Amino acid sequence: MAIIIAIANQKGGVGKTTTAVNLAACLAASKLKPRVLLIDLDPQGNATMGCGIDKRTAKATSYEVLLRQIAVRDALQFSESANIQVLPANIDLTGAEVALLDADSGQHRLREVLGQIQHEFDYILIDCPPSLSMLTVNALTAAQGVMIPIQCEYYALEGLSALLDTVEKVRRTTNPKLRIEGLLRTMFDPRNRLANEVSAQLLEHFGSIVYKTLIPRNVRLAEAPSHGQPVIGYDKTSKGAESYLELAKELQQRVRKQ
Amino acid sequence: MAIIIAIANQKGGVGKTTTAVNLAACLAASKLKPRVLLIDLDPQGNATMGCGIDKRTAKATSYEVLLRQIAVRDALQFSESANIQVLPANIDLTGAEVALLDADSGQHRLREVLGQIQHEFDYILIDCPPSLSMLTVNALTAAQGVMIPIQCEYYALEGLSALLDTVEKVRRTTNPKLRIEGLLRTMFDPRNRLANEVSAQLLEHFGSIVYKTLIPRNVRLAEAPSHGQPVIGYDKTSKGAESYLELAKELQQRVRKQ
Ligand SMILES: Nc1ncnc2c1ncn2[C@@H]1O[C@H](COP(=O)(O)OP(=O)(O)OP(=O)(O)O)[C@@H](O)[C@H]1O
Ligand SMILES: Nc1ncnc2c1ncn2[C@@H]1O[C@H](COP(=O)(O)OP(=O)(O)OP(=O)(O)O)[C@@H](O)[C@H]1O
Ligand SMILES: [Mg+2]
Ligand SMILES: [Mg+2]
Repeated sequence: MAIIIAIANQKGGVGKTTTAVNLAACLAASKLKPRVLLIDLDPQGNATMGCGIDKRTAKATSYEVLLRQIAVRDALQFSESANIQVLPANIDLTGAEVALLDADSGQHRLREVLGQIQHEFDYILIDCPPSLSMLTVNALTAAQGVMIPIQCEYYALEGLSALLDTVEKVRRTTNPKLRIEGLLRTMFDPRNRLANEVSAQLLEHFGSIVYKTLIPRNVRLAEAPSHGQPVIGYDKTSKGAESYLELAKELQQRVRKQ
Repeated sequence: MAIIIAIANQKGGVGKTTTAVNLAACLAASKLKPRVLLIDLDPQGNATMGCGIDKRTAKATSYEVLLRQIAVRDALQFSESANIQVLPANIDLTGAEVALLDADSGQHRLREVLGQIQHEFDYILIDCPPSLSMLTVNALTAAQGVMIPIQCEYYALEGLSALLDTVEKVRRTTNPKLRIEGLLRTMFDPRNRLANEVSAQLLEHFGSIVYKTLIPRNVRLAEAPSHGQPVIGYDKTSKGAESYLELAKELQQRVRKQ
């Protein structure tokens, strides 16, 4: 039975996609070679492009799958560079928001879809858009846990309570098993006083829910997507690659304990 | 007659709010002391908090104004720290997306609202959420120009065409006068090869539409919002303050020529 994790935060630019792509690739590269599926649920289609799959030529995307126009198996593409399966997305996905709002129990759609294929994977990661809309609610309804990438800055910290309220609402309504998998500090610059202050506040409030792994600001993470590769393919020796390999280990240890 | 500018980009975390708050404050502080209104159209309510206004206690926000429950004049609050008027926002605004989709010509709602007060201001800036949804379409329909903050990185550049398509669509349907006011390079780090490559591509494609003013990465810009202040109030001598004062000048020169 697959472990399904939504990677969500309505605050923009906190490293959701960078985490989804690189964690997926690092999990797939780990010792036991688990089978990994990455679902792109953001109309920007960044996770799709970051894995080297062209969102503009994809014949089928998460849009058609969510609206039951195409079977999910027929929409999956294999990413050579990340060695994972990907359900691609592009701008058409914007149309799914409205369609699912009007549908009966539209928030369950992704969970229904994953029900058909989850036995074929060990990990399923879902990259969410920067909003608390129907697409993110679909991801939270389908997932067992939510990983929250967070930049250690004021606006990102300020928005955390709204996200936690939404998680709680989904737990009460469509997905009682949903738990917070962890808070991941991203783009962390230890020389920066603000970052250290915010990090200390997170540790105080959330304790062990905060991953020990800290993702540093590392330009190789920003360069890799322009080559359609995860950072372990682009520059394996970089601090960015090391930190995501460490995160994959920490996640696998946490999951074993649950 | 006010100059109305939407500050938009569906890519998250590119500096939309930082630009909206600091440009508004720098315009208000300029020689002729123009009257400035900042509209927060993002349910995150970051621009509201960045101006020192508490979004949680605001009695009226852009949500009630867009749904015609409260007159816009009754919802405006004065920001002491930025010396501007603000139409605040908070998480309730998420509800406006759905309500405006169902309303007749819901995309014109903000333009109707601004019609009542635009003669009282010289500049009206609109901070948009990280999506191409109904709220952003409202801003583009109400505005004369759109300012596009862009980080010089791959995913931000990649998403530009989708934003320009939306601008073109709004120009063809609800707002024929909408023009691209300019592209603003934000969080720019000149030591970073990727940033220089992307910047060169922007200048090649867009020429003089790209603002000469470059906003550098400067930690004072990230610290200021936690004090509810624009950077010219928090640290007037910082590179962040200097660059937004420069942008305000460049904008005023451009506007005069039009
Ligand atoms: N640790 C890091 N070091 C340096 N750059 C990073 C890091 N993580 C992400 N980036 C870069 O920062 C930008 C924002 O990251 P990313 O796009 O992954 O965030 P996001 O939360 O998915 O954004 P959105 O809200 O638009 O979906 C991207 O250009 C990315 O390449
Ligand atoms: N030039 C800069 N230098 C350093 N930090 C910056 C700069 N501009 C913005 N920031 C910080 O980067 C983060 C992202 O900026 P901001 O929130 O303004 O972007 P946004 O586009 O409004 O994000 P969203 O898509 O969530 O609305 C914030 O924490 C902000 O304080
Ligand atoms: Mg993303
Ligand atoms: Mg913002």
